[in-house]
Amino acid sequence: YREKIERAFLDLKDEYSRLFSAVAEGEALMEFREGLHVSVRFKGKNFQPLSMLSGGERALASLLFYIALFRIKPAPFLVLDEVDAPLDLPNVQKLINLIKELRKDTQVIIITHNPATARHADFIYGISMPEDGTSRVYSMRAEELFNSTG
Amino acid sequence: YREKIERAFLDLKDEYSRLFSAVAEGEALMEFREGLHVSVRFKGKNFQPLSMLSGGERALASLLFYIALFRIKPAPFLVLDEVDAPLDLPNVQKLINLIKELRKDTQVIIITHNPATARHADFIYGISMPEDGTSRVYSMRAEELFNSTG
Amino acid sequence: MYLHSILLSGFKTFPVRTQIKFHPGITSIVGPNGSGKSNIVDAILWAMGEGRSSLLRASRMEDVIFKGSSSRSALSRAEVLLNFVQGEESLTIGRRIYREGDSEFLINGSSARLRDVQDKLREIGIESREYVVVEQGQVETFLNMSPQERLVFLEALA
Amino acid sequence: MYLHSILLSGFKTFPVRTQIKFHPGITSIVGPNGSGKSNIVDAILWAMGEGRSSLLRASRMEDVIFKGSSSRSALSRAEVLLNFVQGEESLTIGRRIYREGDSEFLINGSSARLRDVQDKLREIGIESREYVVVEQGQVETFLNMSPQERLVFLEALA
Ligand SMILES: Nc1ncnc2c1ncn2[C@@H]1O[C@H](COP(=O)(O)OP(=O)(O)OP(=O)(O)O)[C@@H](O)[C@H]1O
Ligand SMILES: Nc1ncnc2c1ncn2[C@@H]1O[C@H](COP(=O)(O)OP(=O)(O)OP(=O)(O)O)[C@@H](O)[C@H]1O
Ligand SMILES: [Mg+2]
Ligand SMILES: [Mg+2]
Repeated sequence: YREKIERAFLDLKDEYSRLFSAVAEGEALMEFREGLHVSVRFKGKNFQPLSMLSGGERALASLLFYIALFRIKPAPFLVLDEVDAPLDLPNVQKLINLIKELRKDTQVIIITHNPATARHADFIYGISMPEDGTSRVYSMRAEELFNSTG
Repeated sequence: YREKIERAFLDLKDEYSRLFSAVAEGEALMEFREGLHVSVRFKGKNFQPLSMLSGGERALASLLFYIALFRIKPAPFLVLDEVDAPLDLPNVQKLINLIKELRKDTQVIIITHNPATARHADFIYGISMPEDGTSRVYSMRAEELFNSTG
Repeated sequence: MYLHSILLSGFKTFPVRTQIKFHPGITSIVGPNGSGKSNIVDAILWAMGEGRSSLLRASRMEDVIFKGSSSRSALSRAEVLLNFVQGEESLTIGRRIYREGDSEFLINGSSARLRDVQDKLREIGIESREYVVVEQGQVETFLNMSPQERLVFLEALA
Repeated sequence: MYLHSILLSGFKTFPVRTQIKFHPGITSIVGPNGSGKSNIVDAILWAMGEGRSSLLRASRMEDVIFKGSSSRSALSRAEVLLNFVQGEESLTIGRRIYREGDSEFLINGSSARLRDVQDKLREIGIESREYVVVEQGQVETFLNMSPQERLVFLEALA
């Protein structure tokens, strides 16, 4: 058991590290001592306590962790609710590319207000709420999405 | 003193209520007993505990509170850091209109990733960070904003 | 197995029996603030056995039952079914709750216990709810966890 | 009085003395993740007297001094000046911190205490920091506060 955990740690450490330097052009270090310690630095910057990172940097570091997990051990689905809210457009694009890589093994359901994110999906559902506090679901196509968000 | 607080409460209660029905087409109630209690409901829905509201509804209810405060007693400036992140496009537009009403008495500084928000500003500053962990500030015009975010 | 469809009935803003079909690949869900998108996520978490009502933005578990709106009266029960499919195989995990507080789990229509549901989910590759759902506003969770708390992810991998 | 300009020197990602001019009306600040936008907000809060380093995303107050990057070494002091203007009148509120921990406030260049700064700010209509700044991720603060905590807003109005 202990061996399995150490093995999982090494795989995760490598995968996260590789993703971080490829996507964030930075560096990520993980340590396993009484728990899972993480330290990251972004391009051109030094290592800093996680609390000093920006909102978008924290979101990206966290999302890359999920992507690393799913690359090692995909689960049948992954639900992401408005995870792109703090990201700038280039980082949204990076997230989308990573999600697209996951899609052969994992069904990704992503809730978003960002048309840039939504249009890369294979299927789009619109949820609306006419006056009566009742949700209605209808499928949409990418062109309709752009018309409705004007 | 006690009278001043009660007076402030009544002004705030009225202003918040009026704003909420005008902007959110819902209803907002405030009570002053051992503290400031708030209850809101959105169009077509019933009153619910605040915790059950959606992310965007909570953001809007909170922002309308700030707007109500500033309509009663404007401060010289108001800084808003990515407050539009959870809002859908129609709600972003409502926020912008309210901010525009405040601008004669209050200087509003709004940080955003949303070009729809940024383009309504009188002035736009872009912050960039070339490779060396050092922030650079430059003024931008609305047209440049759209080119850079593509 | 992939998530083929979910059925919501009386759950939060879904008083009307609503089926949502999913497909392999990427599905995007869009819509106005308060329209019910995160409620769908709550339904998935709830059906998978979430026991902490606060994680579903509810004070008590019965709060997930449709409480009425300006034009509909409150309902007395809520039900969510998750249907997983792989080729010819089909697995349906369900959960029901009644306003009096009784709640039950179902696997392929038969009554089951929470632990049976968790075992079944593990069988199809869902180690834990944290592994498969990132809730709204919770994207930084991994960073905010203590080093000890993060071990659950290593356990899910092992 | 309106905020005419801020000067950042050695503060977080502003190792180089940087002046940002503001105008009445609406100013929008845009830029990539991690470029320094929220750092400007932290500078404004800090110069106005924020004493809780955690609200500035720092563990200790000295953490706001530029700590170096891949191509620059760390600095040993940070300074922020906020210049308010109304017609001919001008008011500058400043704050400095040295790596050894000493910190001082300045009003129009002269040494001052925190309470002088707070009095000055109240004179120009800034009742409290909470009133004029909504930090990133803090938009729901008002809703999350207890009814008692919310009284600070009534006090600001009274
Ligand atoms: N039991 C219930 N009965 C009726 N309405 C409910 C119930 N529980 C939650 N709601 C309503 O559901 C709405 C929230 O829905 P949800 O969180 O899914 O919105 P959303 O589409 O995710 O919005 P956002 O884009 O703002 O995140 C709230 O208006 C809330 O009042
Ligand atoms: N004392 C310091 N010295 C050097 N760099 C620092 C210091 N304090 C913070 N930083 C860096 O500042 C960056 C965060 O900047 P900031 O929060 O202003 O970004 P932002 O533009 O608001 O981004 P976002 O759009 O993601 O919110 C982090 O990369 C952090 O490492
Ligand atoms: Mg939501
Ligand atoms: Mg920021």
